[in-house]
Amino acid sequence: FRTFLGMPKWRKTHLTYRIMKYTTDLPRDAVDSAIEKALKVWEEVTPLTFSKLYEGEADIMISFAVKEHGDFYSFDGPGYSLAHAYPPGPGFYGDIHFDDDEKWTEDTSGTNLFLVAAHELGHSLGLFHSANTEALMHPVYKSFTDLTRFRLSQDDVNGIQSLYGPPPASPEKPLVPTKSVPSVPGTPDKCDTALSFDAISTLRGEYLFFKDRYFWRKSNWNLEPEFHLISTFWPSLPSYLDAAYEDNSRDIVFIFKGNKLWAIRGNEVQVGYPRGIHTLGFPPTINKIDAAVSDKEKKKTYFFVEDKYWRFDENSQSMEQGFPRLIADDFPGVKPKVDAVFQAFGFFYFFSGSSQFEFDPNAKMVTHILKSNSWLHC
Amino acid sequence: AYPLSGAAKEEDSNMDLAQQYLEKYYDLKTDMKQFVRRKDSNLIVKKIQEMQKFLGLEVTAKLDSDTLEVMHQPRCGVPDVGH
Repeated sequence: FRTFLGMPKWRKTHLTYRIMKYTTDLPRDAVDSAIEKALKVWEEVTPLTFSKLYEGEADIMISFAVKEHGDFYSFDGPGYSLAHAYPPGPGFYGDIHFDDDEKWTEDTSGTNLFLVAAHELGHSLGLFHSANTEALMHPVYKSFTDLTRFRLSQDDVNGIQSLYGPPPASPEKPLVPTKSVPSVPGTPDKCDTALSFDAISTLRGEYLFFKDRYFWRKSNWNLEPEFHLISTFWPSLPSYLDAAYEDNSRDIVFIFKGNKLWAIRGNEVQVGYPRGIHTLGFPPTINKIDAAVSDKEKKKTYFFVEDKYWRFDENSQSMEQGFPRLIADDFPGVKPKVDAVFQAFGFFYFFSGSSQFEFDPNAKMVTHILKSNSWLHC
Repeated sequence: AYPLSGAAKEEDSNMDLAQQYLEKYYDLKTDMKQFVRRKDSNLIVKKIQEMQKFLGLEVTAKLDSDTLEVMHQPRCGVPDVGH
């Protein structure tokens, strides 16, 4: 591996990124997902974390462009140069440009956006090209027949860790416990047809299903969910939670129990928490909430309490007027009380006891009713 | 000027491709361009060897088919040498 001349690197471990201009080859959420996946590749082997901005200047500004696009390197039409990126630093440094004369795809039928994005992010973080033909940072694009087999080479890991070191927990203290909690009598059984949940949230593309003192961790890449004690990852968090939701733009998951809320980013419980839920604007009569979900497109967060719900505006950071409203009025078919709710693939998934309601917010109707544990691969 | 034969024409276009590639990715100084037209110029031979070594090719110092094939492959636009 090699770094850029002078070894430029970011002097902080939490970086921001913003997708300024999208390609028309893919739906926006496919581009978002490919970039998130590419960021995760580097997150997993360093202390670095990333959060997405929707306005203003981010450390890594990402855009698609063709031919001459305002920097020293114009693109060259289909083929040849696919993209380029600049080493860490202010302004256009750290930025990534993709050649939109390529055919960008989620699979390998064209130029796979995830693979190229992972390579270009290596540059944005300070890696130059590697002469190791197996390395992600090798300059010549190599497609994979099976993308699930993609792994960083040791050369890539050595390179990025020469700049930022390993993830916070060193190998002898695995950050992510390698084996799940053995199923012990008295622990919840994921295939129990009566299974219900305390809270559910997304977290950086994965899903966390909280129950009692435990949670199942499900990602799109592994069929089998991992099963952990909450305290393994977040020792200071309570168990038997009430609600949880992810604020995507701030890369934070908010956790609720009773009249308190905590904020976690990755494994870190944020300073200044827990706080009282009334800081969000709830009336004093409310002492706990049942479930919460944040719509990442509309930047609105919904809080469900018995048969009613409130709506919070993430931009103005305030509870909206005209609430609470009846759940039955705006989410027809969803049975109160709501135990948990999360958003995925544009739907809201509501959980009440052992039943799960897939709700289409555009059609304003329940599109499927399933067992609550359908996500846990029983 | 007499018309170039097919082989000579192809060799010429390979030379152009190599020259652009080496300028873009291997820091071949463009101001040397008029003197590196001849394929046996020491500088361009060195740059071809440097490129072949970096890209994991056999270092033949010639624009052989493997080398030409790799130069046609899609790649990252960031240089391999120089900054």
